[in-house]
Amino acid sequence: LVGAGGPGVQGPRGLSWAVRLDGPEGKGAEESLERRADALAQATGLMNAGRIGELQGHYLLVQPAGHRQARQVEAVRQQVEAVLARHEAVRWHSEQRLLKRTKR
Amino acid sequence: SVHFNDPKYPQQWHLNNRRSPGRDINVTGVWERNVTGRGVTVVVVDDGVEHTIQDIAPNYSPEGSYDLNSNDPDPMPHPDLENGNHHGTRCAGEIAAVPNNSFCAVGVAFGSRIAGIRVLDGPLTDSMEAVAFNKHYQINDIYSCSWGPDDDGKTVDGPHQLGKAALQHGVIAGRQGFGSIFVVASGNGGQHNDNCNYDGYANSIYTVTIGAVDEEGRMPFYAEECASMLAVTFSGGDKMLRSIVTTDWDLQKGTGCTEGHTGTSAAAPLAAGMIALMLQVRPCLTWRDVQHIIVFTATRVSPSQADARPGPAHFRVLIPRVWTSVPYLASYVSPVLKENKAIPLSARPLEVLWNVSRMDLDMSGLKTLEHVAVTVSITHPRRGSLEVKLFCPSGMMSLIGAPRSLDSDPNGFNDWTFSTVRCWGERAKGTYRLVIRDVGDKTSQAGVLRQWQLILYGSVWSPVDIRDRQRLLESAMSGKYLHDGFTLPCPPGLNIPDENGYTITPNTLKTLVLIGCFTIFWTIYYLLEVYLSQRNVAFRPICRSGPCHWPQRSQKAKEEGTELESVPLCSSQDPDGGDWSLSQSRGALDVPQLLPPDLLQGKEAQMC
Repeated sequence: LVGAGGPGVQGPRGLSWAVRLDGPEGKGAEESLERRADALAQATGLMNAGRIGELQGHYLLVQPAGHRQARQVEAVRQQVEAVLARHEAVRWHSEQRLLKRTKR
Repeated sequence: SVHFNDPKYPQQWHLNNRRSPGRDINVTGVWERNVTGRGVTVVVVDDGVEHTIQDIAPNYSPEGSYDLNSNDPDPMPHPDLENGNHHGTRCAGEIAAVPNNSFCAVGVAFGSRIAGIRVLDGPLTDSMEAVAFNKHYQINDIYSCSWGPDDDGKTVDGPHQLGKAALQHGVIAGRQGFGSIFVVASGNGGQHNDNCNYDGYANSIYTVTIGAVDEEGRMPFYAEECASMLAVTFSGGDKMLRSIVTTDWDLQKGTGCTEGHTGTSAAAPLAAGMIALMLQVRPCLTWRDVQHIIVFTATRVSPSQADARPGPAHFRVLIPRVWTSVPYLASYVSPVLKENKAIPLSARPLEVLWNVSRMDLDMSGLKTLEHVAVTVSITHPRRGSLEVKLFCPSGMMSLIGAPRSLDSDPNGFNDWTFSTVRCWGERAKGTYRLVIRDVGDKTSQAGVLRQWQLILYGSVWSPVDIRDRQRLLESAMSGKYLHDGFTLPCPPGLNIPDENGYTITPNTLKTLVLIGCFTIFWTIYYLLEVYLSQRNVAFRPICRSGPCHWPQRSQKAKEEGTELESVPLCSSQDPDGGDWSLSQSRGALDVPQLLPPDLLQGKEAQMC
């Protein structure tokens, strides 16, 4: 499900955040980071959609599926941003926005 | 001497131009020497690849492929309303269309394997780009990307944080540590007065930025000049000029073959194919070796177009035979230079300088330049009115930010990185000059250069080392090494594991869940049946007082093997005082039914 959503989660059109987590390196680092990502997802009310490709420590947190009013979406956004901003394990985070790319 | 029975091969002028000899990529001689891209995998990152089509199927690499739009391993394009998702298939055909199958056309590297990553047919995010750039990066050697931000003359965009990280990770860890090769098409918005220095993929030092020239070696109407473009190769031009003939999809209006592939989209896959040929000759070329070979061997095709320089592929792809790897990448980053200087509205430009001393470069050992990048923050009420030039210490000028009449964005530039390859090979030490001119309406508000930062990339090679290497290439370009078996040894790559195992697709997951549910249901049903049947029989009063009459077993039950579990829980006692129990074998339990009457005598004391 890495990076693209899956059943039960919002697709790229829903709210999603990429986060970079601080964590140990070496053996067992991946499991430790995965646990941190799960914990962070729980703290933010999002779902951990897994590591972003091959980028160690980078995870995609996505909003669970379901329709929400615009006002609720904004509230969720603010709430998540606040949690991510003050979470000690989060080195960097960025809400995922749609990119416009064209064939040339 | 190369002949193919593919019906459109004679029209593939980019491979063998009979009308204008020399105006092709000169690849047939390489094929004659069995250099066809064998052992190399090129992946087309696009709207999918129709891998079942005859020209693609034999070379298709399912291992290198993925569909990020549907999240499954099959990058088959989906028909859309505009009959538009043929793009990736056309690019794939240019690279690796199978020859001699009487179907359509021939690919530049027809011996290579071709994979597809479908990512452009749906909403795209930074994280998806990051996944695409590293997908199967121990299988895929070259990533061919014929897309990018809008070439509308007003967009400033490029890879975001994750995309940048993925490109960097790809050149470090991809291809067993030799580095993934990212080929990007750029400069497709000439008619909108665009410039590819506003395309972050083109500016990236990790990409091979490719533009287009037409059959006559001229800049097509759609082409852009830009300082970060490494080279150009052939594509279509004006209406009177031929486009690229290649494989097409056969869905919707497609026929499996097209004569109308054009734009820089058509040029970049040709470069990807040529790089595949290079990698067959020397698989251990690093991503920087590939860039160096292009820079050192490309030739100018038009005096009026400083950046248009495709070279004779014939020799270029054989250069790797004598190519030893370039030294490690060295870099220098200046401090963030806070200026807060107004950009004059007069003809006089704003000039700022930064001197890079020998001591500054001692730390990294950087001596000669490759990419030079400048990150700027400028406020301006109309961004398109700015013209940004960078002068390297030698005096070489690069127009790194051309004015764009359509770009009226009022936000200026916020840490935007421009880059140039025009100073490649020059001495890094010296004074760099950034010149910013406002070419717009003189009545508007003046812009302000807030800050800038100079980033130099290069190596420990001295100018003398570069000249030596150029001399070696010149001798190789003479054809000296064509006929002998001269090859340099290749070091083994690193053992870098590809992704974390197999990712289960939603469909597989659903199937597994269904099977799991069915199994659980059947287990519960089965246990319940056993439990109820045992309880019914075990508590029959008749068993307590008299001989135990076993319930009649149906033939069906016997056949199904359910008989054992449905026998009554009897505690049997033989005349000798020994106990019978259910722990004994099914054969033992069958004894009362199967033994002849005489042997049954004395066994009637069996008690429930």
